[in-house]
Amino acid sequence: LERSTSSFSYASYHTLEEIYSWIDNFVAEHSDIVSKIRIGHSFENRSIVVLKFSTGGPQRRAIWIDTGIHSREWITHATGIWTAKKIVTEYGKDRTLTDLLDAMDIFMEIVTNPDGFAFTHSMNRLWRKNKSTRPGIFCIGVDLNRNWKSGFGGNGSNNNPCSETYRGPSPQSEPEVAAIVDFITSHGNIKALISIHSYSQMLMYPYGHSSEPVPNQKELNDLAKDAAQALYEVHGIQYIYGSISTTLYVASGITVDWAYDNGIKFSFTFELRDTGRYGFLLPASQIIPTAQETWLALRTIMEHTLNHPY
Amino acid sequence: QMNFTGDQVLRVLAKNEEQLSLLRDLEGLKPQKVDFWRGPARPSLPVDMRVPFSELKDVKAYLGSHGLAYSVMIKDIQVLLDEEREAMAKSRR
Repeated sequence: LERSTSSFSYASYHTLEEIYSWIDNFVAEHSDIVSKIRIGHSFENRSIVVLKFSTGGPQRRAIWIDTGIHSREWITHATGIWTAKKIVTEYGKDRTLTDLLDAMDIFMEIVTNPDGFAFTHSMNRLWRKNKSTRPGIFCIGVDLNRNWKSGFGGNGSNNNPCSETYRGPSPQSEPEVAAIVDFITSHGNIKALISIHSYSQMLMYPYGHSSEPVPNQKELNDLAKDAAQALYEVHGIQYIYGSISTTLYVASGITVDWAYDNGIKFSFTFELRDTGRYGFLLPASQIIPTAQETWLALRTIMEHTLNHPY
Repeated sequence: QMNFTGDQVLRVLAKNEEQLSLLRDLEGLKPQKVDFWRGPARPSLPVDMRVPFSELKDVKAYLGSHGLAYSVMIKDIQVLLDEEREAMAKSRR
């Protein structure tokens, strides 16, 4: 296992154990600004861990970022790790990030689906769902991004347990989703939520379950445009942006719809690279370029959240 | 580890809603066989699907018979997975 975060290879993919070990080292090395919170456990009883970046103060306004809800999207976990490191290295140097962390907290869940992620390393690299089982049901797993209580059960989700978009028996039936819902709800002051997926280069906002524009559509669209432009300027990767239902497809019971319906105005979801060659098997050599460009988009959204309190 | 030797990812460009619908039908015709990496959404977006080696002939025939243009995005998934494993092992070393 890696001994410290300085010897950790950010340009490589890692197992769950390596990531959890990195988290422990990272928290120990940056204890003035980072702490680890265990918000629950997975179906197979693995810890669900969140990194908290804070310079102090109780229940500050905060930003939530999650990666890896679909376990085969390895580039998202790797981007999350790089981003976490970037936050601590830029604090005190980057004016925007420093102002942000002086006023707000950032929460990052790097492995949102630990059971699925472990399974991608041990059994099936292309596993997407979690690992929950139910008596009498042959197929395993629920799509954690169809299990949220917003438009649950509607179009773009599936009631067939064998489907990759199986929504589960009821909203928030999955412990991985329930843990986040409980945490964000009890926190009560999350102002932006960013859920990171891969691949196909998109930046989207609610709704997924409906083609009706959300009340803040113009502000979200303008912000998505700015974030996509910031991202493009790093390596020339073009993202399309818009609401989920009009940009990609109708999808019900998804994270960002739930966030928006629960008062988190700045709710976005990314689809990171690939540009059409590797899909979920993006080579590790592309981790850092992907993370670098994503950082600029994240920073744009975070800055807007800081400067537009509500 | 599950072996994906010979499995391919096909990129299909549907011209219209009718062709998208044919791709959606494929999911029903080959349940749990065709894994959509990018599902049939709208004609402006490509559809990527992983097809197991055992189904390749059938699926390509289906696409051909309905005039659906496709290219092979990944020729052999296992080759990429082996490279990925090797890169991880090398990084650890």
